[in-house]
Amino acid sequence: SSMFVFPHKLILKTCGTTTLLLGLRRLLRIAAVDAGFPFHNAASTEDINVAATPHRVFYSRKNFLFPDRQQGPHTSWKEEVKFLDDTFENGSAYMVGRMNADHWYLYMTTPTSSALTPPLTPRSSNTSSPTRTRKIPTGIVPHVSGAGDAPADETLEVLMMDLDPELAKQFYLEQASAVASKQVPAQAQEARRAALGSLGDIDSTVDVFENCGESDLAGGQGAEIDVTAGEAMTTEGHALGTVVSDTCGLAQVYPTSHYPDARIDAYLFSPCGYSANGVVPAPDAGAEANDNKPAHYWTVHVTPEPICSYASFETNVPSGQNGRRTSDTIQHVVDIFKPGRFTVTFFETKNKTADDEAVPQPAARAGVDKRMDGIKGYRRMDRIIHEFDDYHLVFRYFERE
Amino acid sequence: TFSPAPGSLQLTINHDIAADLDSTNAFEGPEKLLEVWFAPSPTALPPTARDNGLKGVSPSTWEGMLDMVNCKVLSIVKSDHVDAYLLSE
Repeated sequence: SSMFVFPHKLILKTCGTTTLLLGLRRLLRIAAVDAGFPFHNAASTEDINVAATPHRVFYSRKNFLFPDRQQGPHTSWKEEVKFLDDTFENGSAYMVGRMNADHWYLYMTTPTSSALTPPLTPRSSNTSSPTRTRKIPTGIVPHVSGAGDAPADETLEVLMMDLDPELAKQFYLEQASAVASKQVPAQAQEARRAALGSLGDIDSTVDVFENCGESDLAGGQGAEIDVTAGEAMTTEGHALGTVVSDTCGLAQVYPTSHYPDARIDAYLFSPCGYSANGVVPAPDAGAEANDNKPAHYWTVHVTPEPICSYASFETNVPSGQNGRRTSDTIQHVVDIFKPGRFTVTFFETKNKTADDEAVPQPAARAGVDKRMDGIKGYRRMDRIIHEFDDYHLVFRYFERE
Repeated sequence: TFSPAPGSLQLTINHDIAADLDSTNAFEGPEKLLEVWFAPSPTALPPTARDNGLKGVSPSTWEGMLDMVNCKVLSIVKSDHVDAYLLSE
């Protein structure tokens, strides 16, 4: 599982039987109380139910393999939608793809201006009931300088099923350990340094909390140490995760040769399974020169067991950055796992030019790029395009030829 | 505690969790994905928001939420623009 925290948004992607939506109301409370975002459902932050008003919300997933083993509201899409509808106003739920095969679900709220949606009457601050009865409005964002200059946003997600069994073995602890043992220590060290982006060369610091408790992790009580000591104090899971990142090819999705500031944090689970997060600063966004240049992320999660083999890849690195097309990225990732079938979802903001409504400009949209239909070794079975108020969504489904 | 220089990255490893994690019982591949925006962009935070918005919230505060989700923090890469949490399960 992974979480990405930006100043203005949070992305949480969780695996297995985690209960993601059960953390939603706590998230909204944290956003109000600890981050200071506006709220409209309570008189003050003292109210136990206080919840920040989000600008917008997305919740999505592929159909589960074992829905009956899920917990909380995650046993069915219907229950998840009910939970979200009970929480938010302005929500819409969609199913994309074949009902009798791999399909994908999306719930999203639509931003509305405060002029259109007046704030709800604040609740009494002395109530202590944990049962919230009012829905949280979305989209009420105060106008501030720069609000109209929101950068383009795009997200690519590749969900792969039925992984090649031989390639899936890379993501087992036993095999990864064998691979690591064949590397001379200097090579292993070099692989880790490459994956972490030569931390020692960029004025970075490794902050290690050995044997720390939760409060220590949070409070930043760990000792600042140099990179050499940090390498020695890594865990087996992180060390082997780095080896796997390098040997399987994931470290080359956004290679440091093209993205010199990119970083990877990977972990190999026991007895198997793998997760990695990548942070990719925008080109030339070095040091203090580009405070407004965003960093992007990518994340991978792998479940290699044959009975439920699955891998996901997600990124918001803009297509075309450093000359790399989205179709190149998809091909690279698919070649790592060689799945029997996979889906691709691509979200991108609409062109906000004045003539956007009158003159559609499909050629300018990466999501409809025909090259994304031609992944070598696969036949595209479906391509479904959804047009929302401010986003395009393109869903594709591929099967091995 | 310390403040990394602009442009730098900081890796934090939670050894308590990451050293002895057993994922034998994990079985379901497909993930759930939640994305919540509180402002249209990092440069459009409302005036009430603290410096750095959500990014200014401490990891321990997020841990309380992640406990409800059944996830633990394995490690964190902090950058100027985004903090990337690698989680258990």
